[in-house]
Amino acid sequence: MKLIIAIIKDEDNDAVSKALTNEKFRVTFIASTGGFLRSGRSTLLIGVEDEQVEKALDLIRESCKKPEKPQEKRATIFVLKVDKFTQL
Amino acid sequence: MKLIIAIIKDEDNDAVSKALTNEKFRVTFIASTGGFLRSGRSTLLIGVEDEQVEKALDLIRESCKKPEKPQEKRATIFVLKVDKFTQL
Amino acid sequence: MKLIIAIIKDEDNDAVSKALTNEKFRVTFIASTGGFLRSGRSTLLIGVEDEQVEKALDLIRESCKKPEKPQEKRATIFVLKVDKFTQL
Ligand SMILES: Nc1ncnc2c1ncn2[C@@H]1O[C@@H]2COP(=O)(O)O[C@H]3[C@@H](O)[C@H](n4cnc5c(N)ncnc54)O[C@@H]3COP(=O)(O)O[C@H]2[C@H]1O
Ligand SMILES: Nc1ncnc2c1ncn2[C@@H]1O[C@@H]2COP(=O)(O)O[C@H]3[C@@H](O)[C@H](n4cnc5c(N)ncnc54)O[C@@H]3COP(=O)(O)O[C@H]2[C@H]1O
Ligand SMILES: Nc1ncnc2c1ncn2[C@@H]1O[C@@H]2COP(=O)(O)O[C@H]3[C@@H](O)[C@H](n4cnc5c(N)ncnc54)O[C@@H]3COP(=O)(O)O[C@H]2[C@H]1O
Repeated sequence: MKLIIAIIKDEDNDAVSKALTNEKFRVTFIASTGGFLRSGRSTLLIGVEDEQVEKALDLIRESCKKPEKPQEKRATIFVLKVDKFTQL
Repeated sequence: MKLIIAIIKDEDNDAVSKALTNEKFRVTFIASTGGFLRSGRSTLLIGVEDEQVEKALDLIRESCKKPEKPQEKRATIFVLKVDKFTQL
Repeated sequence: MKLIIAIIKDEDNDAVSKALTNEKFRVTFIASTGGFLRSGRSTLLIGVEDEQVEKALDLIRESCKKPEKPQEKRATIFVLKVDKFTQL
């Protein structure tokens, strides 16, 4: 199990949420703010099996709009190893 | 030190917060939204000593209400190894 | 790449944000609440190169106001190893 932490623009929330849940991915959305431009961003927590990481990242890349400014990216992604995953 | 990331229903916030802080656990609450049902969830950050993980999970399990829908769980839990913990 | 998760008081947000972004650090802010005092806290996600961790922590320590209550700290810090970092 890996935990993907993905930071996307608020405007991409609906498209990304649909793309991930349609493919049976589980995701939790957290409202957040970019430190530099102070604009609305969403931080997504997505717990996936190790071999599903690339598929989840492809779905995020394809469902985010191409950013207008040249130096901005669609999404910032951290993948973390999970020591233990459980549902109570 | 381990970092527990626990996703619970908003309605369980007060009971879980009391249960954890009464037992001297430290916890930070983050408002969040489930990707599928779009309902209110809380993401808890709980930094604990390695040998305290199971006790914290027991407290969460016992203080969350039993979900109504059969496929829903009380809490979704990710336990991450912490490389460094400090307070400035 | 390491992921710093820093929990600070809301009142220190502006000073910490300026200090980090002036030094070219990237940071995402998440509104949160302390479990015990129920007061406003911010959870910062700061992805940094391994050798930049200490510099980021120094900037946070120097830009937070000294807490009034003796047992309260300026910031609570978790540093996590990152398995994979990418921007899409
Ligand atoms: N200190 C700085 N000096 C000069 N330029 C800076 C800068 N910090 C950010 N930028 C630029 O401004 C854009 C928006 O940054 P912001 O912090 O508002 O919003 C950021 C932030 O919320 C998050 N982010 C990016 N890298 C991060 C990291 N290493 N750690 C945590 N959050 C990150 O993703 C959003 C989009 O980042 P992206 O790289 O696409 O685009 C960034 C980047 O091109
Ligand atoms: N691996 C993971 N990574 C990140 N967050 C996770 C996660 N697993 C669960 N969560 C979080 O916990 C909430 C409850 O999940 P649970 O599995 O009990 O209950 C879930 C599950 O039974 C079902 N579900 C979720 N996603 C689904 C999907 N893509 N397809 C079908 N059913 C789904 O709907 C219920 C509510 O889901 P919702 O997304 O609103 O809310 C989810 C989500 O916020
Ligand atoms: N291991 C950890 N995991 C996750 N989050 C953590 C954490 N350690 C600290 N935090 C976060 O940092 C805030 C400040 O913690 P600090 O230790 O400076 O200052 C704390 C501490 O001196 C004391 N405190 C916290 N929990 C306690 C408890 N269960 N019993 C007794 N005192 C507690 O009250 C102050 C305010 O706590 P509050 O919960 O409102 O707010 C906490 C919490 O949001």
